[in-house]
Amino acid sequence: MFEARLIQGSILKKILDAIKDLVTDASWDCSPNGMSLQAMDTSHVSLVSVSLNSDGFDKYRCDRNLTLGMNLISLSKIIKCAANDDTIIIKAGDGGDKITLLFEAQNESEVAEYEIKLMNLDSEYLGIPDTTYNVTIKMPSNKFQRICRDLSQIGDAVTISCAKDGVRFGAAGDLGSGSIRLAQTATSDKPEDSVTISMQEALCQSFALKYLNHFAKATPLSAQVTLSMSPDVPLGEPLLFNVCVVEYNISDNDDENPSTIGFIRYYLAPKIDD
Amino acid sequence: TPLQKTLYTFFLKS
Repeated sequence: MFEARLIQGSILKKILDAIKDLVTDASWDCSPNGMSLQAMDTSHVSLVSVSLNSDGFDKYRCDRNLTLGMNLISLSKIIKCAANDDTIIIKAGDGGDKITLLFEAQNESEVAEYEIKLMNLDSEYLGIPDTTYNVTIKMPSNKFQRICRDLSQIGDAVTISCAKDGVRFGAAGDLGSGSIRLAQTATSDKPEDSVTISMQEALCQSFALKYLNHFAKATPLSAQVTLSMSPDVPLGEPLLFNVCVVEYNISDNDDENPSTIGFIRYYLAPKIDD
Repeated sequence: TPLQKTLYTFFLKS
């Protein structure tokens, strides 16, 4: 028996909006610790990992580990039927071939019930090494979204150059070139507006904007985004780990005491000069 | 044009 109740159903809507255009079929792994999902896009260039802790739910019961494989487009269509302020309840029986979604209106006078068919997915599961990244940039998520969108007008790839005092996002294409430079901010009253750079060495790497624009769909989940990267190592060195990790924390919207209840992490392989 | 790497280069298939 599995049952998870989320008063802020809008969080699930935002999560689906953030992943459904990147991966179509994926499995939710449900355990007593929470719900998680990991899937690659069809070209195997990016991977999305979502985690929601059990204590982020208002009620959570998971008697045994379950894998709920489903089409995310279908799930998204059904989740869209919930109002933003609805409570969403996910229920699954043991060994069933479907899950039930209940949407409770705030005044509890209306309950909508939907069922979605489950799929048996033979998904490829990649082991993500526990790695330390040399460069971490924290910045406002809406600024990151804007930069990726604007630079897509110029070229297919963004080159991220990071030094201690700031980070530069640049793109070049047939029409010309463009760049945006962000300086690290002094400690401010508004942490959500701050740009923080933590680094061991300077870095310059290129990534496909098509994917970063997909990742930026998670912007409504979090005011800040964290980019983690490591620099290239010369040829002949042991295998480098220079994927870019774009991370959004998932918080509950408790204004007085917000707490992190999970995350979305996107991993993106770099573009490398031949 | 730069080559697009895939994640198989970085992550272990498990």
